[in-house]
Amino acid sequence: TARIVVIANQKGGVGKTTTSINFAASLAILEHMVLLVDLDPQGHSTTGLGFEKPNDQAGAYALLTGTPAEALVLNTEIATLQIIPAGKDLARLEFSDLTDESQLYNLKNALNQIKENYDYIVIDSPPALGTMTLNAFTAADELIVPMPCEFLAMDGLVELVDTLNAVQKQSNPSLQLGGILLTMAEERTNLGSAVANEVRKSFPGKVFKTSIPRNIRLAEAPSHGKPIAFYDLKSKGAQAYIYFTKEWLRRKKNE
Amino acid sequence: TARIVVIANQKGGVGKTTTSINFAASLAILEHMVLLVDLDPQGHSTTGLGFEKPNDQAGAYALLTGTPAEALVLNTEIATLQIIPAGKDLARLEFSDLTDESQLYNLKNALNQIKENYDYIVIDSPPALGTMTLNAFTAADELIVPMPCEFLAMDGLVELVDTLNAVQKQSNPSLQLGGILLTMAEERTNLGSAVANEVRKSFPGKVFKTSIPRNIRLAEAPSHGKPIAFYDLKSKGAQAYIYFTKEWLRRKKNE
Ligand SMILES: Nc1ncnc2c1ncn2[C@@H]1O[C@H](COP(=O)(O)OP(=O)(O)OP(=O)(O)O)[C@@H](O)[C@H]1O
Ligand SMILES: Nc1ncnc2c1ncn2[C@@H]1O[C@H](COP(=O)(O)OP(=O)(O)OP(=O)(O)O)[C@@H](O)[C@H]1O
Ligand SMILES: [Mg+2]
Ligand SMILES: [Mg+2]
Repeated sequence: TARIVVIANQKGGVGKTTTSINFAASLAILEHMVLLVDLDPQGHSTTGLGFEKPNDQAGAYALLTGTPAEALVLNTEIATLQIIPAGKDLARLEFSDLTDESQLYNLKNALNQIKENYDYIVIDSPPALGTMTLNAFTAADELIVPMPCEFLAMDGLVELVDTLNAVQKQSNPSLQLGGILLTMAEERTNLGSAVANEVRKSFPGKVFKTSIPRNIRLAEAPSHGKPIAFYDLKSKGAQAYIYFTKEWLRRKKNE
Repeated sequence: TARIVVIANQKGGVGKTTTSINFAASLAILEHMVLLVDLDPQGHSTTGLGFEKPNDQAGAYALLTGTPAEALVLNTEIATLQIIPAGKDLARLEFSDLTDESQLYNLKNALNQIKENYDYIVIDSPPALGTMTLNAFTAADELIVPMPCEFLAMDGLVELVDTLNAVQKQSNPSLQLGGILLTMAEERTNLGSAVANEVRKSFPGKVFKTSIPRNIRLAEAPSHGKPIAFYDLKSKGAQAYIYFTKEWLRRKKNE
């Protein structure tokens, strides 16, 4: 049955979508069966792979409101990668009253029907700790946190970990912190290496050895609707995501 | 009475906070009386100026729930700049039922009491088109949209403009698009100049001539709790925000 991984960080623009697309694509290229679920009303995993954003009759909105998952899955160019896209209607499902726990299990229940069809399910989340992200935390086995080596991005880690702990106590005891992935890494700057060291100290053993360098090809690939490996395989960005994926798979084997 | 400017873009990590802090600080340095309102539960305008994030008894949460604004304003190092900070409690005020218009006027009503005390009020908003951002749109005279020259950031502009139009029809007919500020600009890359040209074509006359270059000092300044002008006045980042502020003031004079 599939291992479900949520890519999350409430800080905006840290590389959640870029990581979701390229981690899912790299797993698929390494011949695992993968489903990418876009849970962000911005729908950037959707457009980043060249899909139209759905209305409320399809995609993630339909998934969370009871349409069987199997009817919502779309094929991509990669035989072993499928996607459930997202559109702006998804924002209508954000509830402010987060104490109403019943709303937090919609995704978990929906994915239970199709978990058998995949090795891995990767979930892209919006820049907030609201209903979509909490649904993803409740459904997932593991959380991966993309983080640029910047001060403001580090500020939110405490709250993200508090949310992880709260979900473990409430709705999903088996959710684990898979690790922190340093993105847009420019460790050669003082700020970059200072932040990287701070994060490695605060989360010993939890920062992936592979970091993703800043690489313009990663920012270009979504405009072509392709994962980086299909846009420019030789680029530093593509190679970094493949290394990261292999490091992640090795860690899973050793656990 | 103060002109109220909201800095918004639902795309994450585009420079909303960096622009809010440094535009407000530059206006204050040019001897205008300025209030910066942090309306993002992440509280990054708050920490970026060296303040603690408040609980629900102070700051923006208290402002939106009825405490008089004058009691919530804090002084900064700059005599002509004051701030109303934000903390995570603010997220409790995000309502999913956005058709309930009564919730959209809380900020406008709260700021009406203190507008006379300032020349400009600058509002930082979260990466979403939810209740906080709609409150800011309802209270504001003008919207400034920070935008990096990246494909995914361009994708959200249509929805942002749709929201602007909806607010103009519903809760604030006088809200104008002040302009688009190109941030983290690396126009020497093909992607950068392609996106910049596309945006200038789609929004004729609305893209500010000054763009903010990518400059590591801008990412360092918040870790020192200071606006860039007080951290490194000679840096490209500080100079760009002062040029931008002067361009904006000239535009206001000529309108
Ligand atoms: N390693 C990288 N090098 C260069 N550009 C990158 C890199 N990673 C991401 N980007 C670009 O930076 C921007 C932000 O990345 P992305 O959209 O993936 O972040 P996000 O966390 O998903 O944002 P949001 O919070 O809006 O969902 C995008 O334009 C993306 O193309
Ligand atoms: N011109 C620039 N040059 C270099 N770094 C920048 C620049 N502008 C912003 N940054 C850095 O990029 C990151 C994103 O900027 P910022 O936090 O201001 O964006 P935001 O839109 O407010 O993000 P969010 O969507 O999370 O509120 C921050 O770490 C900031 O320090
Ligand atoms: Mg994203
Ligand atoms: Mg911000």
